[in-house]
Amino acid sequence: MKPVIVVHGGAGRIFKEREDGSRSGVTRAALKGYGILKQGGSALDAVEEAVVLMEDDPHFNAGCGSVLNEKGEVEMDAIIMDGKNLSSGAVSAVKCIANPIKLARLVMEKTDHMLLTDQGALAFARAMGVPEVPGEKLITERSLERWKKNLEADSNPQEFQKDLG
Amino acid sequence: TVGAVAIDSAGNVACATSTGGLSNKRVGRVGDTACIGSGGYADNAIGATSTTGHGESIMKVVLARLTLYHMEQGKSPEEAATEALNSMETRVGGLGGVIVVSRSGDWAATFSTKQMPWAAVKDGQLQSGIH
Repeated sequence: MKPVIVVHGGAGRIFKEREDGSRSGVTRAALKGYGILKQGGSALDAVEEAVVLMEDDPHFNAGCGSVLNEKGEVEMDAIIMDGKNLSSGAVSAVKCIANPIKLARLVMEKTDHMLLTDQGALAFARAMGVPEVPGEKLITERSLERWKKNLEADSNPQEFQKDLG
Repeated sequence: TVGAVAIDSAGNVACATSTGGLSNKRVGRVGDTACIGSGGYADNAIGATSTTGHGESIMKVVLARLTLYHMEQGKSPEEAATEALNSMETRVGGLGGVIVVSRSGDWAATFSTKQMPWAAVKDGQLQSGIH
């Protein structure tokens, strides 16, 4: 089988000044994943590493650079799935974790569950030795500005984001 | 939201999706990404998908598994993703994007929003886009 990888950086609206950064981010992620596949690595490793690279890239709404919740915190969700045996792992509403996709994979490989959430996911991360990062380290200037803007009286973030992801 | 789908030299497929969710979201609001079949799905018998867009809409149509359903009916990745996104838009008014790789190594990056950064590598050839 000839290996293939496809990545995305989120559907929605990309403002002009962010197009180059977004485009180079997805390109780097695809090449990173393809490098793993070319060396005989698994599709699972390839998708995990491609997503880790984009979680670490502040251009994207995941990991560092995530948008903020109503309280101004980064609160993240992630899922990973292996087509070989339909096994899957996911985490939701996790904070202070740099790479939620890595935690999702641990849920898949180290538990009998499909999804761990919030405090349970955090306790599991600690048990697995996954390092916690201060929440502020995941907040970017841009996400903070956007959060503040959405707090203004005349803003309507739900309406504005009805087609964003 | 970010995501990846892949097929390796052994023919195994996988998907991964990660997100910060919606800006100023209610504390505890969980969208499609963490829900299997909505934020992503992978089955060696069909292929793998990762989705992005308005989470509540994606969950209502179970977008990732719906895309693979259309492929099971014989549609190509591109046709299947387009069909699934169209039904999401007509049924619940939501917009979004889907990346797909099939068990035979065909792929698609399709979206109904204004933009979606994407990149793909096959046979050593890199392709990417945003509009």
